[in-house]
Amino acid sequence: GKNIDIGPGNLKMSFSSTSGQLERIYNSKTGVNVQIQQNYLWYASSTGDETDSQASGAYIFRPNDTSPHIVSRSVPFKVIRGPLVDEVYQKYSSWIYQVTRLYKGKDHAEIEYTIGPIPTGGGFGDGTGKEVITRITTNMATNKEFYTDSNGRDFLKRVRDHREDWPLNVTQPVAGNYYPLNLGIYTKDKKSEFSVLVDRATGGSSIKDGEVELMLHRRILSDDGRGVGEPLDEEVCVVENDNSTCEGLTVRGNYYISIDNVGAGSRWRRTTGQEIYSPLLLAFTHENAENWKSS
Amino acid sequence: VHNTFELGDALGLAQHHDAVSGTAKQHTTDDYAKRLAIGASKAEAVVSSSLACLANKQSGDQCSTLKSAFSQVVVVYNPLGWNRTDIVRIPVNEANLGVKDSSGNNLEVQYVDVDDVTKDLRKLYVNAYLGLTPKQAPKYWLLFQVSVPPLGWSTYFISKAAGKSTRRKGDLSHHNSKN
Repeated sequence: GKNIDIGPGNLKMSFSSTSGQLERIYNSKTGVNVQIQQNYLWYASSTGDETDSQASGAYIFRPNDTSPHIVSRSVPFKVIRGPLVDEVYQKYSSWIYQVTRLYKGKDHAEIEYTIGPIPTGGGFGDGTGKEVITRITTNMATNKEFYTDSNGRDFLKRVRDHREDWPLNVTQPVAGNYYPLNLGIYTKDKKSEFSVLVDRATGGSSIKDGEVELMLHRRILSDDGRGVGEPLDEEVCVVENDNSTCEGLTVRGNYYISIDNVGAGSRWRRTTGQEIYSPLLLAFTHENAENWKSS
Repeated sequence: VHNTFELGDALGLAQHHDAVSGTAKQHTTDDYAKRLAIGASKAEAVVSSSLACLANKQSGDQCSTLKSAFSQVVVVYNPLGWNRTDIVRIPVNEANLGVKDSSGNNLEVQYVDVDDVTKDLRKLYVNAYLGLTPKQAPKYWLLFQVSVPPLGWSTYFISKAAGKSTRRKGDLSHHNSKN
């Protein structure tokens, strides 16, 4: 019944041993301690309605309603500990898998997600296009404000349901608050900052105070009529013995989370953002170690 | 006869905004995938023949077979302007390898089993895009910590460790720091 704490360094993550869910993240060096939950959910893609025929598609994000569907409240998980990395493996469903890694000497967590193939139809789905997000919920009082990068450069303040330059009439409470992410997103309150960096361009938002969500994968059955002329429903096909079997795409990627004292997160976001974009490069050869000349 | 030009061309095409964002039609996406697969296949041949020349051997699978006479040399390059200490992970088939730095110091290493989801993904995509049935998937990730100067490189040597492996079974990950 106790929680399971992982992390070989200053940063620790605490998981519920009963639900398998993340419950707390804290840094013993900085003293930052945040209650946190993380989960996977999906928005049902709109196919158009009486007021607006616009469907969700490759270019347009338009969910059917404002509340996404949760994938799983309880997660089977496995913990692996070692001198260099602690890992938590979580299987949210048959099509969502996650590994959380805390490395020695790093004050952030790396989360590797594997999502897909998203079930949509063909006998094993429900005929609904799905747009899959991860949502991270903290106990921070963020006052409708969050920050996203501007094309990989400065983080700009975003205010939910508000634009600085003109009176905004909100017709899409979720999609209307989504912003493009190239580097990341963060929120803060009077004590702490909570930052998420991404390894690829995606969309993200903070739909409620204390929350951050990232759009990670989409599989949609309608075309949005904006150019491509096809639903965003790509498949990968395997041919064996002249038989072809196809399934939806699977995505795998990483995002990185950090907690810092307020004002201290920008250094982490800048340096780690560069390190994600420019990783160490490895080259291999075979040689007798004594003969090897690094030149 | 081998070159990496086709992979370069395919990667160039895949920078189109439709390729990046998923707004290409399916037949165009199929074409991207086909070109990438052909390019990757030819580049793989370049790497294999280069390794065979460097190791003065004609064996096709250099990376998975570490001979005692040779070390696997790993050069780590840091493209950024500050010192970096990081943990690298390399797929291997054996759990009795040791890692030394360029001064001959033994490093602490950790093995992590390659999980089934990763193995299945590899099998699916290698089959779909290269038309190959993959050989045995790597069993483990070998992890060790590297330190690299700004805009510079460090060299590490992986070789079979002397003595019996200390790899343990169970949910704990495995390490053989004594080696």
